[in-house]
Amino acid sequence: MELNGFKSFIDKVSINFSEHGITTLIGPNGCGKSNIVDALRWALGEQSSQHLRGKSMVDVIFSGTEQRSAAGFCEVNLTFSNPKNISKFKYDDFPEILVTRRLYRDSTSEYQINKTSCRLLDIKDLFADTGLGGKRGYSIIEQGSVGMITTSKPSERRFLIEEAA
Amino acid sequence: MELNGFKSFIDKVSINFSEHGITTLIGPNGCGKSNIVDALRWALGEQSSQHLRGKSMVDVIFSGTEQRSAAGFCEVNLTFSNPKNISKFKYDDFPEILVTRRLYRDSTSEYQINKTSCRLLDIKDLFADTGLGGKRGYSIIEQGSVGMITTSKPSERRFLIEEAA
Amino acid sequence: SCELFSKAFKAINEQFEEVFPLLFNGGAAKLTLIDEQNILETGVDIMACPPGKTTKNINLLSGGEKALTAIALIVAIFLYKPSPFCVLDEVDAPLDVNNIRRFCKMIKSLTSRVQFILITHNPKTMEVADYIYGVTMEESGVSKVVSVDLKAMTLPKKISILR
Amino acid sequence: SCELFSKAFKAINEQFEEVFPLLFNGGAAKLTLIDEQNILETGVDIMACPPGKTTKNINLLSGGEKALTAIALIVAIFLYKPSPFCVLDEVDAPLDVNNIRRFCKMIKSLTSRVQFILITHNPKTMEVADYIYGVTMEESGVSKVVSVDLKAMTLPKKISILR
Ligand SMILES: Nc1ncnc2c1ncn2[C@@H]1O[C@H](COP(=O)(O)OP(=O)(O)OP(=O)(O)O)[C@@H](O)[C@H]1O
Ligand SMILES: Nc1ncnc2c1ncn2[C@@H]1O[C@H](COP(=O)(O)OP(=O)(O)OP(=O)(O)O)[C@@H](O)[C@H]1O
Ligand SMILES: [Mg+2]
Ligand SMILES: [Mg+2]
Repeated sequence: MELNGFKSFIDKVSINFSEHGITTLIGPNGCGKSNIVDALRWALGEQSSQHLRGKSMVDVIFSGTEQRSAAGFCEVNLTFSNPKNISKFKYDDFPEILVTRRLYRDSTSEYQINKTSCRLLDIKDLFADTGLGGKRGYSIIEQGSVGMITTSKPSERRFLIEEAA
Repeated sequence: MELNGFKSFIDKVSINFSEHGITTLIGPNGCGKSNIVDALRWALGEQSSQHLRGKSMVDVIFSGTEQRSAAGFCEVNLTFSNPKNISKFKYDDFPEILVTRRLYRDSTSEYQINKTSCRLLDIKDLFADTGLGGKRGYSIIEQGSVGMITTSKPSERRFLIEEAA
Repeated sequence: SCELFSKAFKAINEQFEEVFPLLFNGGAAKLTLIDEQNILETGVDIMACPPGKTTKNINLLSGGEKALTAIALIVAIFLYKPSPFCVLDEVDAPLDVNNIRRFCKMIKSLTSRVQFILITHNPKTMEVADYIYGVTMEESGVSKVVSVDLKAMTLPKKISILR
Repeated sequence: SCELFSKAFKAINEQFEEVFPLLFNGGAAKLTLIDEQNILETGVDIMACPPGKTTKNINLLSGGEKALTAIALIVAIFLYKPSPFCVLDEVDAPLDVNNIRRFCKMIKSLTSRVQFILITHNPKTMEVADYIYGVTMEESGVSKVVSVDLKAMTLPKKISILR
C-alpha cells in the first residue's frame, strides 16, 4: 500500500503487509497508525467523510504544518497480490490488482483499477461480498468501535451477518 | 463506601477511599471495578438505569450466579468525612454525612441522610453545584467516555462549564 | 435472500459458540434472532455469559468483557467466510493481561487463513507479531514508517522502541 | 446566569490553555464560544493543536490525543472549582508511554487539592498510587476487595498481582 499526501503522510510512504504472518503497527499517540487504516478504507471506497473523522472529504488531504504547506491532492495505491481472494470474476487473469484513488482539493476525484480509469462504483463492486465493504464490513475494526459491536442495535449486528452471507 | 447487594457485590464490601493521596483500583476484566463507580453514582442520585448499563433500575440488584441466588434488595452507604466540602448549608455541624440508598426488587426505594429518611431529591440537592451531579457532573469519567468529551456536541460541553459555574 | 442469511447465521453461531469459551476460558454465548418468523428483517441479538456468571442483559458486562465478546463474533464470522485481511485497531486496549494472552493465541492460530494487521500499544501483543512497522513523526505533523527487524533484536530493545 | 457562566468560562479557559501544553509537552489549545452574542445558550468548542501540528477539525485528532485533550479540560475545570473527588475509569487506556507519564505527573501534582480514584490496567499508572485496592472474583460472579499494602512490596510483586 502506498500513501501520498493522505492525512499526515505528506511524504510518500510505502508499506508492505506480509501475506503470511501478523503485521503490527506501533508508535506514539498521533503518529499516523489509524491514518493508515483510514487510507485503507478510503482506497476501498469509503464515501463517508465522518467515518474518516473529517467534516468533508477534502479533510483527508494533507493540510499543512508549521514547516510545510498544505498538499493540493492526495492519492492512495492499494495492491493485492492474490486477486482470486478478492474478486470472483474479471480480474482472475491478472497477477495483481492495483486500486488507485486520488482526490484534489477542488473536490474532483479520480479512480483507477490496474491503471485504467473507472468509477468509484467499480471499486466498490470489486470488493462487494468480501467483508471489506465500508459500513457493513467486518474486516476493519476501527479504534474505539470494538465494544460497540456488543452494545449496538440488533439491526446493526444483522448487517455483519448479511455481509458474510 | 459500603456496597451490599449492588451488582456483583452480593457480600457486603467496605472501601475506604483515603482523603490524602491517590487510590487506585486494579483487577481483571469483569471483576467489579466499574461496578464500584456505578455504586458511587447511584448513591449520589443517578436516576437513569442506562447510565448504569441496566435496562431497568432493578438491574443493579445482585441477580444471582450458578452458586448463589439473586438478592432481594441492594444498598449503598456513602460516608463523607468532610461535610464542608460537600454542602454549604444544613450539615455543617455534623462531623460526617452518611448517604444511604436502598432499592428493593419490587422497585420500592428508600433514601436516608444521616439515618434520617428523605427523598431522592434531597440527596441530589445535597450534591448540587459540587460537580458530582449525574449527567452534567465533571467528577466521574466513566469507562470509554473520555474521548467523548472531545467529540461531543458543543452544547454538551457547555453543561460541564455550567456545572462548574 | 432468506436461505443465505439463515445458512450464514447458523454457521457463524456455531463458530461463535466455540470461540467464545476459548477467549473467555469458559462461559458460553450464542447468537439469537429477535424475530424467528421474519428472517428477512430480524435483528440479531447476543447472549453472552462469562464463566460462572449468569446471562443477563449484555449491557451489564464490563468494558473488557464487551470487547472480548465482539472479538469472538468477528473471529466467528472470519471462520465462516474469511476476508482477505483483518485490521484490528487497538482492540486490546480494554483487555487485562490474561485476556490479551488468549486473544493473541487465537489470532496466532488463524494466521494461516487470515492476513492480520494489528495496531497496538501493548508489549504482549507486539510479541506475537511476525513483522513490526514503527510509525513515527520525527518532523512534527509528518508521518513516516520504519520497518523493525524482529529477528535482529531482543525483547527489551523492542519495548524501548515505544519510547 | 450570564455573568456566572462568563466568569467560569474565562477562568477555565485560562487553566485549559496552561494545562494542555503540560500534558502534550507542547502545542496549544483553547475553548471558544460558538456564539459570543448569546452567552445564555451558546455551545462551547475546543480548538486543540498538538505540538508542531496545525489546528484543524478536532475530530481528526488521534484516539490518544482526544483522550488527553479531554483530560486537560477536566483538570482545568478542577483547578477552577475542585469537586470533593475525581473518579477516572481507565482514562489511560488509549495513551502511549510518554503521555501516561505526563498524565500521572499531573495527577500527582493535584493530590493536595483533589481526592483521586483511578481505575487502571496500566502498571505505570499503578506506580503513582498511594493506596491500591485489588478487586477480585475468587468465587465467580461475586466481587471482593482486598487492600494492597504498597510499602510492603517491591514493584515486580505489584505487577504480578495483575495475573
Ligand atoms: N489532513 C491532515 N493533514 C495533516 N495531518 C492530519 C490530517 N488528518 C489528520 N492529521 C493528523 O494525524 C494525527 C492522527 O493520526 P492517527 O489517528 O493516525 O494517530 P494514531 O497513531 O492512531 O494515534 P493513537 O495511538 O493515539 O490512536 C492527528 O494529530 C491529526 O492532526
Ligand atoms: N446485577 C448484577 N448482578 C450480578 N452481577 C452483575 C450485575 N450487574 C453486573 N454484574 C456483573 O459485573 C461484571 C462487570 O463488572 P465491572 O464492569 O465492574 O467490571 P470491571 O472490573 O470494570 O472490568 P473491566 O476491566 O473489563 O472494565 C459483569 O460480569 C456483570 O455480569
Ligand atoms: Mg489510533
Ligand atoms: Mg470497567
